[in-house]
Amino acid sequence: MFEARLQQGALLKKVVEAIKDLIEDANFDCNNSGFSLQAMDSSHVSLVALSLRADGFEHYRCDRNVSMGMKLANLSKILKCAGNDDAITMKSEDNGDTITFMFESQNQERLSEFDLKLMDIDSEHLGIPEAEYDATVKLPSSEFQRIVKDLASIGDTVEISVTKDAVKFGTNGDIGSANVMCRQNKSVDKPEESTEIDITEPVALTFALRYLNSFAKATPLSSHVVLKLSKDLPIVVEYHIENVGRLSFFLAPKVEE
Amino acid sequence: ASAQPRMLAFFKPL
Repeated sequence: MFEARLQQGALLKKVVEAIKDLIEDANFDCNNSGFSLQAMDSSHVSLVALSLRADGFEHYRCDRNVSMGMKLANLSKILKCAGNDDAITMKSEDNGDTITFMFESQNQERLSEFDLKLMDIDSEHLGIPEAEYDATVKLPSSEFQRIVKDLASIGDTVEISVTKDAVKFGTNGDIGSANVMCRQNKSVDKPEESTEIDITEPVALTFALRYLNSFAKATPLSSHVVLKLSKDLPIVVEYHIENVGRLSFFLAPKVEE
Repeated sequence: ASAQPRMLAFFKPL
């Protein structure tokens, strides 16, 4: 059987809220090392990879590898019934056709159980090679969310350019243009506001703002977002979930025709 | 005009 208890159930709620508009349905894969998901959006333009480590759960048991297909909209409906301070336990029997979500309030006075029917979902796993990136930028996730939202009101695409001192986001549209620059700032007194740049090669790539805005729905998961860029490779937009794992999004740069 | 490549152009099925 599979059984996993997450004291901070809100994390699971936030993960599902972050991906449910991008991905319709997905297989959640459980094995000894943890709970993971990999899925593409319906147009196969972007990829989501979630990984929650077994040791990030207060209790984790997985007797055999299981793949549980779920419709994200339905999973979201159920997780919305969990309180933000609830602990969430997921349970499924081997070869079972449902997964049970148990919500426990902090004072343990309220216990609720919801069963979600599992589905058979065809999905192919893609191999994501380990890569050294030309530039890695770590910036406050709320800042990134604000930038991609603001720029989307001007244009459809953003050019992200990284030099050793700053990262620049620029767009053009019918009404005009916009540029936002964030300087490197390894602020020690306010680490949550720091912007850190690690670069081997300056890089400038153009991405669809629509997808970056969708990725930014993961903002509540982490104080910072990490952007990894290399020429002609998909950008990685990564949210680290403290002590538990990470949620990563991939999007290829636009190419001139 | 610019085009949006798909993920399969970069990552191969396992």
